[in-house]
Amino acid sequence: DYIVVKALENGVTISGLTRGKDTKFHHSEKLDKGEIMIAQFTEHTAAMKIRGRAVVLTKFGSLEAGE
Amino acid sequence: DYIVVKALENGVTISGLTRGKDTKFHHSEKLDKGEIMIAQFTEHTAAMKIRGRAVVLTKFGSLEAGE
Amino acid sequence: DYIVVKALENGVTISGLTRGKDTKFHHSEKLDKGEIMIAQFTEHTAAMKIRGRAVVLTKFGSLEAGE
Amino acid sequence: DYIVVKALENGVTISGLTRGKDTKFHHSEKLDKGEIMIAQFTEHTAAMKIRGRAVVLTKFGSLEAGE
Amino acid sequence: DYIVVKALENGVTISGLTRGKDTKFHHSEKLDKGEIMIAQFTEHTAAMKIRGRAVVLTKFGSLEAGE
Amino acid sequence: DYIVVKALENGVTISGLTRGKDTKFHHSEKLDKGEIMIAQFTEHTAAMKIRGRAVVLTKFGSLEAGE
Amino acid sequence: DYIVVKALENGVTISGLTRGKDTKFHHSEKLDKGEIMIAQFTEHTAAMKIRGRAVVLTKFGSLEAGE
Amino acid sequence: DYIVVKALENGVTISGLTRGKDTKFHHSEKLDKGEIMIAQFTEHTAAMKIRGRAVVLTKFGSLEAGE
Amino acid sequence: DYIVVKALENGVTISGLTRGKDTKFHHSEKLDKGEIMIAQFTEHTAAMKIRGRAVVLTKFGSLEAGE
Amino acid sequence: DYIVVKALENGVTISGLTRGKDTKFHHSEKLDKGEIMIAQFTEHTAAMKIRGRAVVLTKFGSLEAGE
Amino acid sequence: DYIVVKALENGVTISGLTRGKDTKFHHSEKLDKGEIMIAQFTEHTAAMKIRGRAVVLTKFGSLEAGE
Ligand SMILES: N[C@@H](Cc1c[nH]c2ccccc12)C(=O)O
Ligand SMILES: N[C@@H](Cc1c[nH]c2ccccc12)C(=O)O
Ligand SMILES: N[C@@H](Cc1c[nH]c2ccccc12)C(=O)O
Ligand SMILES: N[C@@H](Cc1c[nH]c2ccccc12)C(=O)O
Ligand SMILES: N[C@@H](Cc1c[nH]c2ccccc12)C(=O)O
Ligand SMILES: N[C@@H](Cc1c[nH]c2ccccc12)C(=O)O
Ligand SMILES: N[C@@H](Cc1c[nH]c2ccccc12)C(=O)O
Ligand SMILES: N[C@@H](Cc1c[nH]c2ccccc12)C(=O)O
Ligand SMILES: N[C@@H](Cc1c[nH]c2ccccc12)C(=O)O
Ligand SMILES: N[C@@H](Cc1c[nH]c2ccccc12)C(=O)O
Ligand SMILES: N[C@@H](Cc1c[nH]c2ccccc12)C(=O)O
Repeated sequence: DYIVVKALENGVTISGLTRGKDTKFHHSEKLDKGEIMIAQFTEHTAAMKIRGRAVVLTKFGSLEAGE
Repeated sequence: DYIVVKALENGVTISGLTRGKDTKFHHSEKLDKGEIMIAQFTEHTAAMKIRGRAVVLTKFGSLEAGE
Repeated sequence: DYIVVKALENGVTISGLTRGKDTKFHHSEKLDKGEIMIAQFTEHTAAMKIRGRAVVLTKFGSLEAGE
Repeated sequence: DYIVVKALENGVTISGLTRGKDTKFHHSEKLDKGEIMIAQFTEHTAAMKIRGRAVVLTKFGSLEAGE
Repeated sequence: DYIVVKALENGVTISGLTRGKDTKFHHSEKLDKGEIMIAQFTEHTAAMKIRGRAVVLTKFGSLEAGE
Repeated sequence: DYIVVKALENGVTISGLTRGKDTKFHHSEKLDKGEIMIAQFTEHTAAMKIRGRAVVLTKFGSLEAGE
Repeated sequence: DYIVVKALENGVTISGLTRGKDTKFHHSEKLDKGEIMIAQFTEHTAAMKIRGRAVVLTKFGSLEAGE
Repeated sequence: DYIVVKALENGVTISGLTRGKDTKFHHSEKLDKGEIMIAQFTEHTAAMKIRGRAVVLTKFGSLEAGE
Repeated sequence: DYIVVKALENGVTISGLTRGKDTKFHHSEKLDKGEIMIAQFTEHTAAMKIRGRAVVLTKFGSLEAGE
Repeated sequence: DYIVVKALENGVTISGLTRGKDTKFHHSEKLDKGEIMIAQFTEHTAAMKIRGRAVVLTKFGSLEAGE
Repeated sequence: DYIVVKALENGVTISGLTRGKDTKFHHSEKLDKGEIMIAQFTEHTAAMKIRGRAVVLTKFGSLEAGE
């Protein structure tokens, strides 16, 4: 299982939230406009949070993040 | 298995309910307007609750939370 | 396997019934109007019961609970 | 594997029949009009019986119980 | 794997045939008109036989038992 | 894996052929007109033979046995 | 995995070829007109041969054997 | 996984090629016109070769062998 | 997983490339016009190369080899 | 699971991000215009980042990287 | 999982990149015009790179490599 994020502006972040009893950010990857990140769910990543204007592709279709 | 939540206003929360004999909240993640969270079911999360105005995507399609 | 419940009024409950020889309620989660709960079947939950006016999504489609 | 039952009148019952050499009822859950039960097949439930007016959803589609 | 049987008259029976070298009936469940039974294949049930007027749903579609 | 047989006349038989080096009949179930049998392939049944007028449902669709 | 053979004339045969280094016939089942045989691939049957006029159903569709 | 071959003339052959470091023919089955052979890939058969005029059915559809 | 090759001219070859650190040809099978070869990926075959005019069927559809 | 990247200009990079507690780049492959890279998620690659003008194919469809 | 490459000119290369901490080329297979290569992902091949004019088939469809 992975998701795809394409930044529509600079400074978009895709953050990984820890798996386990605690839930906190373990990494935030910054994307510049036009850059694409493809990120899996893993042993360490049980949730993700996307901030900034971006296209987000998941198994449920395409969605735009941002105001 | 994961779900996708896009906040349509500030202060949307997506809460994880514990797996096991007891059912209580282990974490509530706050989302600002436009932010997107993608959250898996895990060893610690057997149910989720979404409050506030948000788009919720599951394998059964798209649904809007909120009054 | 999970189901999705969206409350259409306050006081909707989604109750988990125990897995095993005995069948009794182990937890009832109250939902206010507009709130959405996504609940898995688990080691402890072999059946669920929904009361009150709500939209219920399962792999068989959408159904409305309530009179 | 689960089925979905929505009661169309009070007093609908969904009974679980035991798995194993013997076949007998281990539990009968009463549903009031409008209530929805979602029940899995389990280690203890190898068959189910529905009585009273109800909508029954299975992988083969929707069917109405009752005269 | 399960099948669904809805009785269209009183006295419909769904019988389980034993798994193993021998083939004999281990249980016959009587259904009254309108009642619905959902029965799995199990460690003890390798075949089923339906007698009387009933709707029978399997993965191959719907079929009516009875003369 | 199972097949479905509906007898269109009395005296229809569905016979199970043994699994293993030898191939012989281990059981022949007689069906009267209108009766439906649903039979799995099992540890003891590697092939089946249907004689008499009957509707036979398999994963390849519906077929009529008989002259 | 199984195939379905319906004899369109008397004397149709469905033969099982052995699995392993050697390939020879271990059993030939004769079918009379209208009879239907459903045969699995097994530990002992790695190939099958059909002779005579018959309808043969496999996962690739329907085909007629015979001149 | 199996393939289906129907001979359109006498003398069609379906040959099995060995699995392992070496590749050689371990068996060639002759088919007369109208005969149908259904052959699996096995521990001993990693490839097959068909010569003569025949219909060959695989998961990629139907194809005719022969000049 | 297998592929299907039908030679459209004499002298078509389908070569197996070794699995492992090294990549070299372990076998080249010659096909005459009209002959069909069905070849699996195996413990020893991690890639295949087809030369000469031929129809090649894979899970991605049909393709013609040759100039 | 793999993705496909086709460079639409020189200097496109596809970077692998490490799997585990830390997230950093372990390799960046440069692609010249027209070159195609097909890259799997692996024990060492839990996320990928694409920079420069390129076509990116994932299970969610086709997307163009770059401003 | 495999991909298919058909060379549209001489000198097309399909290179295998190593699996593991390091990423380097372990083999480059040259294809002449019209030749087809079908290559799996393996224990040693975690990514592939295609250079020169070629048709490349993957689970995401068909794509042309080259300027
Ligand atoms: N640490 C949590 C992360 C998480 C997953 N899904 C969630 C839903 C809500 C809140 C937190 C989460 C867990 O492993 O389960
Ligand atoms: N603690 C419960 C959480 C839960 C899952 N599904 C439910 C349905 C209703 C009530 C509680 C639940 C469990 O592990 O099963
Ligand atoms: N305790 C029961 C719960 C149950 C599941 N499905 C049912 C159907 C009917 C009645 C009870 C049930 C069990 O584990 O099986
Ligand atoms: N005790 C039976 C219950 C059952 C399942 N399917 C049936 C069909 C007919 C009669 C009984 C059954 C069993 O485990 O197999
Ligand atoms: N006892 C038989 C029951 C059975 C299954 N499929 C059949 C078909 C025909 C006759 C009997 C059967 C068995 O386990 O195999
Ligand atoms: N005893 C045989 C039964 C069988 C299965 N498929 C067949 C096809 C042809 C002849 C016999 C069979 C076996 O286990 O394999
Ligand atoms: N004994 C052979 C039977 C066989 C299967 N597929 C074949 C194709 C061709 C010739 C023989 C066969 C085997 O186990 O592999
Ligand atoms: N002995 C070979 C047979 C084979 C399978 N696929 C092939 C493709 C080409 C040449 C030979 C083969 C093997 O086990 O791998
Ligand atoms: N020996 C290589 C064969 C191979 C598979 N896919 C490839 C792609 C390119 C080059 C070689 C290959 C391996 O096992 O991985
Ligand atoms: N090292 C991280 C890489 C990662 C995967 N998905 C992510 C989403 C966001 C941030 C980092 C990641 C991990 O193994 O989980
Ligand atoms: N050696 C790397 C190869 C690789 C796979 N996917 C990648 C994406 C980007 C860069 C390198 C790679 C690995 O095993 O993971």
